[in-house]
Amino acid sequence: HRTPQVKDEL
Amino acid sequence: MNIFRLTGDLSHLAAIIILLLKIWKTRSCAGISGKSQILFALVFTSRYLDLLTSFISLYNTTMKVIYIGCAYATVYLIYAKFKATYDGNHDTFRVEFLVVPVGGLAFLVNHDFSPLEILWTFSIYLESVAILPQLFMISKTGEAETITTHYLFFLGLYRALYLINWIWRFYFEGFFDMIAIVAGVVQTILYCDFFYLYVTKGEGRSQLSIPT
Repeated sequence: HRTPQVKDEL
Repeated sequence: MNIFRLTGDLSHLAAIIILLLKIWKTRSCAGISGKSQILFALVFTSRYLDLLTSFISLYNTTMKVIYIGCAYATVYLIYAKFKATYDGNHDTFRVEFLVVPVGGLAFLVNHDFSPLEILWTFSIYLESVAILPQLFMISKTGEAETITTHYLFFLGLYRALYLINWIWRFYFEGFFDMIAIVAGVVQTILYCDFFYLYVTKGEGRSQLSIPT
């Protein structure tokens, strides 16, 4: 249920 | 990047700067919970270790360095430089009751059982409750300096803006992170009581008095 993504948020 | 996340980051930065300047200018940390500030330093340390492993953008790196630097500077001012003004008698929240359950939860509920991911998850869960010692301290003293209420307002506003950012990203990018969203909702809810007092009483009074 989570889109694989680079952690680009602070 | 969208306007909600940018405004959220700037609100967070404003909160951190407001607090640091308040302590530096007044040379006093009266009314400030050192425990919350230690928790925030822990949050940034465990979340931003990826500074050493990956580069996202200049903005991302710069903000992370500023957050970590300000967090440790604030802790230093409270526990070292202006230690005489630290109100330890009212800063009595048992933070082990936060760190231990949050640490356990990070091991049980996470997206990936890797060290960096566990630490990131720990930081997300910890951030959602890190303000509790500060809110607890204000409820014990029954008041907060106006500048402290502005600090709390921007700090609470930042994660509320992130919630809107996540709605935006889900709708436009299909981005969805249940852990960040749930923790963000909890974090924002903890400020609701304060937000109400800030808006209803902030204008009239010099001090925000929270009914104990």
